[in-house]
Amino acid sequence: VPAAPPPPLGCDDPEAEAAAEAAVNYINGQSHHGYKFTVNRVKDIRVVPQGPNNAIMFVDLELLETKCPILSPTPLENCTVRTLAEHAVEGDCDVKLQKVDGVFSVIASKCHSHEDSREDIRKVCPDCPLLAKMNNTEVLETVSAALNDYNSKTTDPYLRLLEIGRAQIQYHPGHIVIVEFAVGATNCSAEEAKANVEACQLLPEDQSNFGFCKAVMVKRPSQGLQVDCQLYGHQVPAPDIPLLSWPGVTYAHPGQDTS
Amino acid sequence: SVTKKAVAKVAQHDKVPRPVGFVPPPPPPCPGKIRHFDI
Repeated sequence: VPAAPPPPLGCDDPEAEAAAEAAVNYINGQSHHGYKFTVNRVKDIRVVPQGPNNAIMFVDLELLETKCPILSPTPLENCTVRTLAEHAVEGDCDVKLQKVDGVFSVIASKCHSHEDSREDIRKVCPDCPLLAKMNNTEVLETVSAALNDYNSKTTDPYLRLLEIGRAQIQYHPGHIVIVEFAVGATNCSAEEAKANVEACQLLPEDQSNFGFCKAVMVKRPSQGLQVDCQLYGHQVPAPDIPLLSWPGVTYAHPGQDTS
Repeated sequence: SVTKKAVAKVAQHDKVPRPVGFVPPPPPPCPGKIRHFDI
């Protein structure tokens, strides 16, 4: 009597969890923008045996954005998941993997991400700041002011903007702009940059030093700007991040540096 | 000699009638558990 087909793999089975982990590590490894994502749920999984110790797996994953920038060296398991009230971003990925002798390799993946609906956020937190568009004028002005402020006070190398990670604007109570952006160290000191900022270029890949900044601009009830930047130090391999940011994001003064 | 063991008779109304060979359905394999929060 032919052997009965193996029971379908459950989405919480250890093998499904291992496949999901391999898939999300691949997705984060391939991404050059934004933040790291983590698995919130394995929505579906299908296994197509290819022979002894060889199978193709189709995994449907529900992901959530973490607070770790994609360039951060922090291990994914140490990355905090952004809560709903912080305007979570969710991802959906369909990943095709092959498992040969217990080793997973990703053959293809297709993902898309989107911010949670404003209505959902309002349900859990009526006054929480919502995500603003990347090319919002207030956002661009806050990023420019924050980077200028940091560069004017630092003894570190002069930092250039790589991309804006996210931005939120709170209109009540007060008027507050919150921005997060990725930066890269240049071959200039802050002093040298004052003399000739055009000469300040990102360090070459074998010396690259990326970092991340968070800034809060309070406009009302009183003016105030707080900036906090953290450089990661040199990491290998440094992904080839384009100098400017996301396609479609325009700056207050296109083509002009933020200094 | 074989003696019949006295076994308390289960009250008929406690027993749920089940068809012969009834096998409880396995838990649905997917979707899996939610690890952080439902979105």
